[in-house]
Amino acid sequence: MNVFRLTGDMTHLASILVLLLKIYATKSCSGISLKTQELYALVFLARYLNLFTDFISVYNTVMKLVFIGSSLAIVWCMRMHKMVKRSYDQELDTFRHYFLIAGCFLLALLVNEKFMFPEVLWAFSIYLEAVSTIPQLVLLQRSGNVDNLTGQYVFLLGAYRALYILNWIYRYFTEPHFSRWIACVAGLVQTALYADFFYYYFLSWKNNAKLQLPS
Amino acid sequence: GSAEDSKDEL
Repeated sequence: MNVFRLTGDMTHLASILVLLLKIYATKSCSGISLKTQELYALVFLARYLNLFTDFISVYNTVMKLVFIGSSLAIVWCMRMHKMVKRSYDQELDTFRHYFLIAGCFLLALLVNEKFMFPEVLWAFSIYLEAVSTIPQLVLLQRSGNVDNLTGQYVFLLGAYRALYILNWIYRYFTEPHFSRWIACVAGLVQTALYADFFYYYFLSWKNNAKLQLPS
Repeated sequence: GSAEDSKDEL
């Protein structure tokens, strides 16, 4: 564990807590893409299959349970909670995320570290996570103004993977047989997808203005 | 190999 990875995990956890705060405090999920939340739940379920078979550390196990539990709770909330689901921007959240799932699964079958079931699923979860935020970014551009908590949520979500890239660079130089090119390339793509959001988020912070994404 | 230890990250 290094400072980049720990900070990355804490940033990821913070993004989930901000999203839970938004939904719980405002009883609203306006501006949040249900499709992105479903993709994240799938990412965690596909990646953390080894939760009960390979014990790595208490930290690792606890965080996996938190990520799986929170992502499923958010999907449940947005689908079933009568007050929350009323605020869901159904007509704006129309990105065809099933194509992302199919595409990532096909890619995982072709490009993986070992053609074994757990490895293919792990690669699938890495590729899927890289594109999971697309429905959310599309929704933000369509919905124009973004409320503060939603903006902070998306910012933290993007920032965590950027910190993971620093973690991979650090491990590459400090660990002899470290090779994580699948996660690294996918992480670069994932972070690059946030580039224009980061730019407008920075502008809104610098000018102390409301976050506006050009539609 | 890399496949085993790649599971130490979240």
